[in-house]
Amino acid sequence: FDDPPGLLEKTEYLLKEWLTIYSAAPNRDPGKTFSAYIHQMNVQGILKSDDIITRFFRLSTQMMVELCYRQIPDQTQSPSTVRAKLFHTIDAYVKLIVLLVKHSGDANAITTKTNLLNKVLGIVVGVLLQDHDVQATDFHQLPYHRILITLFLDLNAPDPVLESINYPILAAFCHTFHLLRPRKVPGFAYAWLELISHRIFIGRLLGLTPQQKRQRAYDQTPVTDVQGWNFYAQLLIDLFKYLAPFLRNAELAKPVQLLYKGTLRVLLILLHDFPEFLCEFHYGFCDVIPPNCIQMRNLILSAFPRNMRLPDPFTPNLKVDVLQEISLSPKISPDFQCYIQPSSFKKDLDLYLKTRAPVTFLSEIRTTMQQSCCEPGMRYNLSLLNAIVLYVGTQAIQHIRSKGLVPNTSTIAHSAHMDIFQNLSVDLDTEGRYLFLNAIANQLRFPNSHTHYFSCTLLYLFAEANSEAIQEQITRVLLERLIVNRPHPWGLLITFIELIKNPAYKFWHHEFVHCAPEIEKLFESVARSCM
Amino acid sequence: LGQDLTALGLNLNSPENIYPTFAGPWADAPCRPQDVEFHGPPEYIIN
Amino acid sequence: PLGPVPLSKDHQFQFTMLESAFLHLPHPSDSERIKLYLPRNPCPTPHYYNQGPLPHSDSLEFFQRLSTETLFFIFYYMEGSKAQYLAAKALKKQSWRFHTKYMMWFQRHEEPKLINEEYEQGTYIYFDYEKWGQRKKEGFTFEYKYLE
Repeated sequence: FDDPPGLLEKTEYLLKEWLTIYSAAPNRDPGKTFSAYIHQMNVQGILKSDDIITRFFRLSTQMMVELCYRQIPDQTQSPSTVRAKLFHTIDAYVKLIVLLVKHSGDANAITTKTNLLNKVLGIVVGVLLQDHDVQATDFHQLPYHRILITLFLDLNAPDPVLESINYPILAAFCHTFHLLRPRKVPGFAYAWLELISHRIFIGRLLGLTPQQKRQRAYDQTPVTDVQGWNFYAQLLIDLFKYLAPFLRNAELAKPVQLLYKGTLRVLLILLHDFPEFLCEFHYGFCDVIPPNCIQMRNLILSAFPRNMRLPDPFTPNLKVDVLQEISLSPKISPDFQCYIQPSSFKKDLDLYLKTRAPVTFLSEIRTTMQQSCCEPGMRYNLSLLNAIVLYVGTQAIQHIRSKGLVPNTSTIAHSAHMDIFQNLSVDLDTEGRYLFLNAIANQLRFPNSHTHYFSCTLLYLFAEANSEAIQEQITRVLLERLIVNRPHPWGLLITFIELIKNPAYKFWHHEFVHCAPEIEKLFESVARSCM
Repeated sequence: LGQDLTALGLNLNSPENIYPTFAGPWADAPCRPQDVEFHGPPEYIIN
Repeated sequence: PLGPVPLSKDHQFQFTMLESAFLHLPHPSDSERIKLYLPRNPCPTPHYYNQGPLPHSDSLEFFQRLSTETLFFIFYYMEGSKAQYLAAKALKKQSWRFHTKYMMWFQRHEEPKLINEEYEQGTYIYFDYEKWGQRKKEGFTFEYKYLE
């Protein structure tokens, strides 16, 4: 509000001046003429105060946006011609921003430069949000998309000054993209996904040295440069949270289908190039992905460290118990224990795990997991449920090891931890049990201590189930993860193979295996492909 | 039953990283060499 | 209970906005530098035409199999790209050298008649990008300060 009189005209004049300068020698050395331009900005009073600078950027950004809205509907020229002209102007504006950031303060003034960048990004976000609100379905992503991507690419070009502030640059953009997440700005969703999956963005945030990769695979000395991974994980969670309500309704409308397919492509890139990232952050992702998104979840759970050789799950007589990797705990971020709330419940849980008392606590777990909301699919606090399962399991592993033993069918039984798991499998209703079994199955991943423990646990629950309904549900949870198209997590495969191969489980004697000809054929087909 | 993820236009068998030629979430094929920006010698920027 | 549920009002709004965004999706060129030549202009072709890049077409070995004129075309019309870089590398493998003043590629037609620390002199073939063709130049002095 209340821009000083004449500021709009000055801004327009200065932008036109810059465009003339930029067009005269766009690829030579804009820095040479930059000093003269700064003098002009000074003369016009733009650099007089923080308030004026802010207004200058706001007005400039709005001019870029208005230009796009005016030009885009032009049917007299081809879309590529229209875009080329728009980009010429926008790219020039972005180049101005980059130079201002780069030359703000002296060469070592990291804070000054970062503050200016954050200011500009904040202004772009503000203009975008307002535009999105006002224009609604007429909102167009183009000017913002172009400004943000060109700004990012230019700020990541090889330059010693920009290299010295690269981390703050990445942090600023990640924060900006989080503010523009699809749930907040759905009209920007496609551009947003394109921004966060740009090859340069991915490379800058996730790229690690080979040594860092090896260190991160297991719970060893933490690697210092982890913030990029945390940032990217948050952005993916933003994406999954947006998609979740639409993906639950398995019939996807075309717009959602496109976004979903794009998401799968991004996940495939991550699985191929940065599997360690998916390994570490799988927990938070599975927390927000709907239970019916089986293939997408499998994609994440199939990740394994690149320096690991997975034993062929179809090897006859594969002795999982003797694999070296099952003694190693995988690194998991974020700390899932913080989801066990309230703190009084966590205290009670720890007390039960320690003393196996009071017995009444077991029903308290169930009621704590249940939410007051009665809407279908919303009756359980999924974050809490997942956290309890993983926490109890990891505590069980520690407990067994502290006795000098290794987890197996015998050592996991008759413990406070198994009390909880068995009680939940019996006490929960179908919906709750399904979510509970899914939480266990989400830990069936690459060879590690969690995969091994939870594989044993699932098989133990099957063997000790007091009703065929529980065995059927365990089978269903495994089967639905197996019948979708690849990939399939290693832990899932070895668990199912053990279930159908080991006569102790009497799998083929169960009625549900033969309940219908199609089901019988399905099991036989899956068993054949597993054997 | 999900999709055939090998048919999304990504070279999943590549021994090298594939993100440097990732053409975006809507692309059916990787970037061509002319689509990948390269910071070469400044003398090459003739136009 | 974990099956499909009707969208809430909030989610319905989000879908409506996504639907309208679907009508003007980002274009591949939106995330790329401006291409002075050969801008992206999607053109439907018969399905039996090659729809994607040839395998290994981003390798130096592939570029070395291209004709010299193709390499020059890539160099001048795809500047700032990996393709330009690979074309330059391939040209150098064929003993072409870039003159940074004339911005042209030169190749010795014969052993230079004179070589010293600062320049060599002799007969060269060069590619004139303005006339688009190879030319021969006798008695040309190639100063090393202009050698890329």
